[in-house]
Amino acid sequence: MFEAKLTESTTIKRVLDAIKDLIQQANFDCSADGLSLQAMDTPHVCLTTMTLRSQAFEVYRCDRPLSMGINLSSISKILKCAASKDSVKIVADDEGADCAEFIFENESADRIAHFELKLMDIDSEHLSIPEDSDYQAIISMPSAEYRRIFSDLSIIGDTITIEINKNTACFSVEGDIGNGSLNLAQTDSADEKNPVTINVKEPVKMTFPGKYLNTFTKAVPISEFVTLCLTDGNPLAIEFSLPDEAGFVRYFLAPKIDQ
Amino acid sequence: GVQQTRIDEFFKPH
Repeated sequence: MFEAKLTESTTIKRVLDAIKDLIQQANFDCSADGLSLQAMDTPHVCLTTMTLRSQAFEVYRCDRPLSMGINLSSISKILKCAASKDSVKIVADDEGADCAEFIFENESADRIAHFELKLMDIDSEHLSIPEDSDYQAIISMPSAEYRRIFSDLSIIGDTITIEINKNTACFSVEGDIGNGSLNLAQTDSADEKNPVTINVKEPVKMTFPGKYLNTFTKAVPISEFVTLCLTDGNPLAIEFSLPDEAGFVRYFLAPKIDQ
Repeated sequence: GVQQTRIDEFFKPH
């Protein structure tokens, strides 16, 4: 038996909004620790991972591990039927269930909606992400700043270079109409309301596709801050963490490399 | 020129 109840639908709605433009379908792996998934986009440029830890749920029961193959567009359609303050309960049989049940209940518990989502058999490749990567540079910034930088730059072109030196990050773009760049310095005071922190072991300069950096802005409502981790010649890791360590959405983006 | 790499060139299957 798998049973998981979120107090408010907002949490799962935001997480799905952050991944559904990149992934069409994925296996939601349920274990005693929580709900997680990982999937590549169709061109295999980006790997998206998501975890909702068991503590994110008001009720969480997973008697044995199960994998639910879900079409992201379908689950999003069903979750549109939940008001943001409605609770969401997901129920599935752990013995080869062919559907999962979604129950939405309003705050006064006098309106209860039931939906069934058909599950799919998805044959997906699980990739090994190196743990505790020793990144050359880590930058943390308010997620609203992330959105502004990459929505602005990706309008100019799709080749965005991130260069991080001591205390400064430079984001630049080259496009058909021209080019642009933006420098972001580490904020001086720890009391600053919207801090930018930059940790550099070694300066790094890498190029990434702007279209993806812009797509990741869909995760901005999840988290007040975002962390970007870079190592020369390796994928960029971007993390949006849910409050109270309830989980995260992480993107790993393959770089553009000068051949 | 600059070429886009693929994520599965970096992370291998289990």
